[in-house]
Amino acid sequence: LMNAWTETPTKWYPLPLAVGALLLVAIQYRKKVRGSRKEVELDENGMEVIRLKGPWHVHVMGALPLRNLSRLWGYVNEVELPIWFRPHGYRIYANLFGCNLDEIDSPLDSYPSLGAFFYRKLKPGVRPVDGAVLVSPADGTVLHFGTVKGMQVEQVKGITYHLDALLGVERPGSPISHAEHNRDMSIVDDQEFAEINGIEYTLEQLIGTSNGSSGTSTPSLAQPTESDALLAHPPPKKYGERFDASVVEPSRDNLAHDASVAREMGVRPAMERKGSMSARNIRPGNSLFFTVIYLAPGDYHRFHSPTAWVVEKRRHFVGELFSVSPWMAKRLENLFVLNERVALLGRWKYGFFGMVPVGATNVGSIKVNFDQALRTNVRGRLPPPGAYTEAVYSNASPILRGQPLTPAEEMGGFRLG
Amino acid sequence: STVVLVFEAPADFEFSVHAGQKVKVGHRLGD
Repeated sequence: LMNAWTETPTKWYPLPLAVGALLLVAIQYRKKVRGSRKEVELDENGMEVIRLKGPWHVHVMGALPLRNLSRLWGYVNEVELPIWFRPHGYRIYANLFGCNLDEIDSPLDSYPSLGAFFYRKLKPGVRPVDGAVLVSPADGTVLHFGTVKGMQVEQVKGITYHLDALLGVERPGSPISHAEHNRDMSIVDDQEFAEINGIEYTLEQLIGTSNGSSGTSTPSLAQPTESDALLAHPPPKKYGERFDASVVEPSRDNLAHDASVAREMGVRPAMERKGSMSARNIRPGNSLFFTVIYLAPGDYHRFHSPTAWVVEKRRHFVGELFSVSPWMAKRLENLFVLNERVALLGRWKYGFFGMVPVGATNVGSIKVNFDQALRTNVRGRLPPPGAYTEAVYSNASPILRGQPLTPAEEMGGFRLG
Repeated sequence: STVVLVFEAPADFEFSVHAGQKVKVGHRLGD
């Protein structure tokens, strides 16, 4: 071999022009075939079939058991650390990832594990809320923003994904309707009163109640316990079913909060319309916008409400758990559509509003405070991309027919693993 | 992890951030 390598003479000679031309033709033909294949990759509903696309290192990552790794990472990080080690360990972590320890409201040794420290709360008042109509829901880096054109959202420059693939599409013939679930509480649309558990309240009374209380504090909402939610509305056995995740008994305190959100939103509760808003039906003179915020490992990992809005439903898409770092976003097409995510859909004063927390390998668990039934990153066979379970929050507020949220109100967060 | 916002707003809505900018909870995104 050594002799052959060193002693074989190299003889260079030009290729005929025809070979180069044939090569170009072959490359063009391959591109054309790929393009035509893309056009026909549709499912029975006419939706594009999402597949792993990208350079070879993306396919190597796709072959890894990312979900199992993510869960293992979660278990490891829930291991309770010795009290003497906690301050040192968390300080090392904070120095490595740039956490500001002055912002946390508990002593370092009170966090039993790295997972608990990662999901830390902040001191009240360390995040002043701007008066703008839209504020940041999380600490992080703005990756991208812009206008949604032709239902295409730009992931990075030149790479787009379809909005329907991100948020899901309405499925007719859902087994449980809003009307069936709301039989014990209803809103009379054309008259300004609401009937709750047999008692009629005028909306003036409800809003008046709110005016009489402290306008700056946010009353805490009664949350359903996990067992209540599961008993009242067992989770669906298969993908595509709908169930109502909210089992909150409405109280006057809740109603005062809801009325406050209604005022902030600039809508009168009695003007609720039937059905829910959709990204496909925007009002004349309006446009659809998007923004993507990336949370790095050291960032505070809870997310808050970006505006005053009402969450009407959530769609949980079980997917893979690729990294969502800017490096990966530039290489893997449809990254946000392939990953496990929770699409929270609703409305604000300008119409449709949607917020989608997207998980990743290290933070695969998405928690939503007002939805105790939601479980993400669970063991099991992966459903096809695009399949989701849907929960509606119509019982959360009889006035607003959804879960009302005020600007910067904590909504949930990402947990390790 | 990532948070994606998709929303309807008047056509003259303007973002007040730039790509790559660090933001914190409550920071103005647009108006």
